[in-house]
Order: sequence, then structure tokens, then C-alpha cells
Amino acid sequence: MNIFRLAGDMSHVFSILVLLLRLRVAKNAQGISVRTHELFLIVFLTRYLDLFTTFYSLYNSIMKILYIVSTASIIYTIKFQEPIKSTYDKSQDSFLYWQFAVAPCAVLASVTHLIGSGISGFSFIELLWTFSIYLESIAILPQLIVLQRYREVENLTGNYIFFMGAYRFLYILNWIYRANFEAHYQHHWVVYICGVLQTLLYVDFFYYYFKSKKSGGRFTLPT
Amino acid sequence: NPVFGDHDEL
Repeated sequence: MNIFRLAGDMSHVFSILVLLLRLRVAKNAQGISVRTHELFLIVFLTRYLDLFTTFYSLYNSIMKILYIVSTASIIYTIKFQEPIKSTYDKSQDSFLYWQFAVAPCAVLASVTHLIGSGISGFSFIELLWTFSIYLESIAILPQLIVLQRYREVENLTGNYIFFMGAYRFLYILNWIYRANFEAHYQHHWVVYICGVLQTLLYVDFFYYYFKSKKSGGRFTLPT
Repeated sequence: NPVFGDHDEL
């Protein structure tokens, strides 16, 4: 554990809390993509199956459970809790996630897992873990698309997406730190590539986020 | 043994 990794994890937790708070304070789901969180729930459920097989640390287990429970809670709040439920506009959140996210990531994960491990080293848990890495890298896409449609970004919504992006950016710093200071550190290229891709998807958002913070004005995206 | 990554990371 290093400071970047811890800051990344905390940033992730913080973003989820900010979103839950935002839903409860504003009592609406305008500009929020439930599909992004459904993708994240799939990511966490497929990645954290090792909760049942391996114990790493109390910190590790608690965070995994926290991510799963809080993400499920976001989905539940938006889809089932009134009055928020009736403010959620399904037609704006229409990203075809099975076709464009889940299926391609499943194919890609199967190919890389077979190349990396071979038939003899095949492990279903490892395969799902690899799948989750791919899926996470693009899980924010539905949210970015919804944002683009609403264009005006509410303060807390902007903050939640910012901390979501900061999380993966801090993980990149964590990998750089580990590669330099850890003995026997192994490079993991699939994780690096997906982590960088995930961070790059936020670059445009970061740009307008900081611009609006600097000017103190309203946060709007260009057409 | 994990092939692609450190499973201790979240």
C-alpha cells in the first residue's frame, strides 16, 4: 500500500458517496446514468469473486464489499425509489451496454486469458477478473454520453465524475511508484493499458471541469 | 498465480 493507491481508493469511495448524497439531496436522477453503475456492478461482482477464495487483508475485503454494496445501492435508489425513480429518464440513458461493452469485453478477455494462461492454466475466476478489467475501462461511457446530452453539469454530478476519474489516474501513479520502489514487482500490461484508457476517457471532462472551477461559473459542456 | 495483475489491488 502506498499513498497513491490509498488516495485512489478513497477517491473512488468518495465519488460513490457524493453520488448517493447528490441523489438524496436533489431527489432526482437528472444527468445520471444508471447504466454506468450497472456496468460497475458487473465489474465488481466479476472481479471480487476472490472474496470467497482468497483473503488478502481486512482493508481489501471491506473495500470490495463496500464497492459492491454502495454501487447496488445507487442502482436501487435510481430504479426503485420514489421520487427519484420517476425523474430518471431512460430514453436519455440508452447506451447499448450488452452489445457495445459486455460482449466485446467478454470476447477480449477470453482471448487474452487463453493466450496468457493456455488451456491448462484456464481458470474461470481469472477469466472473469480479466473481463472486469476490460469492462471497467469503458464503464463510464454511458455516463459521459448522458452528460453530453444534458450539457449543463450540476455541481455534485461534476464532482462525482471527477473523483471517479481521479481514482484511476491515481492508480497509474501507484503503478509507477510500485515499479520503482517494490522489489520483484511485475508489470501487468493488460491492467496498465486499461487503466490508461480509462483515464483518457475522462480527459475531456477534466478539461471542462477545471475550466468551470477556475471561472467559478456554471459547468456546461460545449455542443 | 494471477497472470495479468495483482489481485490485492481494487
